[in-house]
Amino acid sequence: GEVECLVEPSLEGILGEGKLQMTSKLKSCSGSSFVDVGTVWWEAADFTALCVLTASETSVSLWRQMDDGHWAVMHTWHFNKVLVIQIIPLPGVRSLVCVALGSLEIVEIRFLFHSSEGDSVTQSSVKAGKIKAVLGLRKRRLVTSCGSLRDQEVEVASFSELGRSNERQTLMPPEETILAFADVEGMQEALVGMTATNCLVVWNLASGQLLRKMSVGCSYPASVCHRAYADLGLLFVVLSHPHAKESKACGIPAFQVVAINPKTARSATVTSLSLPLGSEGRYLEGEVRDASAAAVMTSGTIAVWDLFLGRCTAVLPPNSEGKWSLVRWSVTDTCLLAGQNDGSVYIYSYT
Amino acid sequence: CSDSDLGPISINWFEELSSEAPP
Repeated sequence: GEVECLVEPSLEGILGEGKLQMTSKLKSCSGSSFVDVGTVWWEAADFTALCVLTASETSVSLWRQMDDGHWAVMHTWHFNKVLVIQIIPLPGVRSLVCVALGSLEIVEIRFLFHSSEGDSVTQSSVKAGKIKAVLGLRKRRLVTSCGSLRDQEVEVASFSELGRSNERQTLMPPEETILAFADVEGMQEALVGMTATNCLVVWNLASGQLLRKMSVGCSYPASVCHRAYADLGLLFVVLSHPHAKESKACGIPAFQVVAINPKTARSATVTSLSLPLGSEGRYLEGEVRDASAAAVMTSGTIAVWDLFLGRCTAVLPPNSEGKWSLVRWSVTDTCLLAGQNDGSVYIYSYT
Repeated sequence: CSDSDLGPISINWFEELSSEAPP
């Protein structure tokens, strides 16, 4: 099994406006590394709490902080035939976990539950196929793209509080492979997708119409769109470039904010977010939540940026145990989960 | 970026594109 431990709070990672303070450390006693981490509100007969999720290739565990401050594993779901690739956050959903399974690409998406009857953990398959991209949307919906090019199928599935599938709606596919989705803050019925050739597509979720396909005009291949914001008649998108060539590493920002006019399909870079002078490395992986972006850099450092200020607000260098490999925002957005390859997850408050 | 870089901006772009796009 897995063990818990609590580390005394200490102050780390201060730079300019942001403050990262470590509050807890969770450690898998098997020492196997986590492929993903996350948070979920969990309701049970005897507690309601914001819990931490850790995913290794063969299991997903739900951790709860006990009254004395220690963390304990409440439930573990095991996977024998397919590996866990990622946890899929579901905005506003409680007591339900969504995971993507597969090897090189996602082949199945499952919901994970805990049944009070017999105290058992259960799983149900939501979608199977060659899944290229998936995103959990508000109002208990999940959007997926399967296949590629002309055979592509883009679908929004809605589900009940118990995770049962209610209805499925097809979105008109673009004639390019979708590699990432992002919902649009400020415009609930809009959804954007990023294609393999760096085109941004916009759908109307209510009608399923494909409204626009626009080039975002950046030179890095297979950029990822993390988030979109609709304001003042423009779409602002936050992009990262995990597949940019190493040789260009010095000049590649971790994130870029690009403004797009959907009426004319013209775009312009608003700001480029890079590490402060003296820090090295390029973007490895990261997450954007509200107006904050966090990334693990190839140097093993975590950096946090404020998208409104347009600058790096905190840097968390590798600690004495090793380099960082994962970073995720908590659903409360004032906490950051930071993972290392030895199966450790550190919880930081971010203010 | 300036408005001239991006062309004329419409606050109602979502509704306008929805009325123009094929169903």
